[in-house]
Formats: sequence, C-alpha cells, structure tokens
Amino acid sequence: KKKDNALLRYLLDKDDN
Amino acid sequence: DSSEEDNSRLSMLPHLADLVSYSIQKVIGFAKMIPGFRDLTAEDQIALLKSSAIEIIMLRSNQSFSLEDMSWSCGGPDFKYCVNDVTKVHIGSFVCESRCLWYECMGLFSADRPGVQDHARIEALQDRLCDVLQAYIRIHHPGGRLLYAKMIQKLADLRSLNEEHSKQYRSLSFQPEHSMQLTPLVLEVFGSEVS
Repeated sequence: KKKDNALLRYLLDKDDN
Repeated sequence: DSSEEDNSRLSMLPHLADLVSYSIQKVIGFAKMIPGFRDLTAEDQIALLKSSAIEIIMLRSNQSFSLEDMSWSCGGPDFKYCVNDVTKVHIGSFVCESRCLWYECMGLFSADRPGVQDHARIEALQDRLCDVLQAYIRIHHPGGRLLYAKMIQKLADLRSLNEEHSKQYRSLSFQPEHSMQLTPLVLEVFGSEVS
C-alpha cells in the first residue's frame, strides 16, 4: 500500500489538546 | 466554458477553497472524538473521511444559510454566497440540533464507501449510532415517528450530492488555472487517490 495522504495522516495523528 | 460569467462565478474559488479546507480540519477533529473511530485502521479512517467529508461539510453549511436572503454568511458581509454561487450545495433547511451530530456520524460510518476494508466493524459502529439516534428521537421528538425514516432518506440525498460534487470537482481540478487555487488539503481529500 502506498503511504500517501500525508496531510490526512498528520491531522489524524496529531494530538488535538 | 470560458464565458465571462463563468470566470466571475469562480472568482471566489480561493476563499471557498480556504473555507472547505478549514472545514475539513474541523471534520477530522469531529471524527476523532467519535468513540470507535480512532480504533479503526488508519487506512479505513482515511477512506471514510475522504468519501464522507463533503457530506458533513454540506450538512454544516446549512447552519450558516439564511432563508431570508437565501445566502450563506461565511465571515462578514464581504463573504456572502448567494444560491447561484453554490447552486448544488443547498440541501434544504435542516434543523440543526444534536440529532444532526448523530446524523453526521452515521454518514461517516458508511461501510460501503470506496476503499473501506473492515466493513463489519464500521457497520457495527453505524448500527450503534442508529440505535442512539432512534432513542434520541423517541425522547426529544415523541410525535416524530417518521423522522428517523426521513433522516435515513436524507442520507441518500447527501450521497447524490456527494456524487455531484465529485463530478464538479473533477472537472474543476482538470483545469490547472483553477486547481492551483485549491489548498493542498482539499487536493488530497478530494483527489481520487485511494489510500
């Protein structure tokens, strides 16, 4: 699988607090 | 086509792209708060977000829609969109209360979206949300026995609008003079690349 959608991955991973 | 009217209609594209980009970030934050969402694989989270984000954004855009002058207010009098600006977006005046939130969740957890892998798990999450929505309607809208069915129907309407959006997005993104005005996040989320 390609590891694309980098921005989405970043926004999903980042801590929202 | 390249008529003058067409050009002026897209003059607000950079602002609209900014708005949608901002909204996508809000949708991601919203999805992350829903119990169960973060337990899905990253691939499934991405697949669900890419296919449902525009539906949630369209639902939410109704909150800034005024029936009085038939326009959306998007930050001050300079940023008003009339119906003609965004003809295909309006989906009827939704009553915005917490049932809309459940509704957005249900759209998000649709197992039949392209690229989704763990169908059973996503369906189970949606089933749970359906139960909660039905309970919510029983408590807060005791006379509204048809409300649930109507809302499910609206999910189908949102899907058609989603398809319409995809078509319009594709034709727009094929034109470099327009696609260069979109943001990287918009390009990524609405781009056809599946995770």
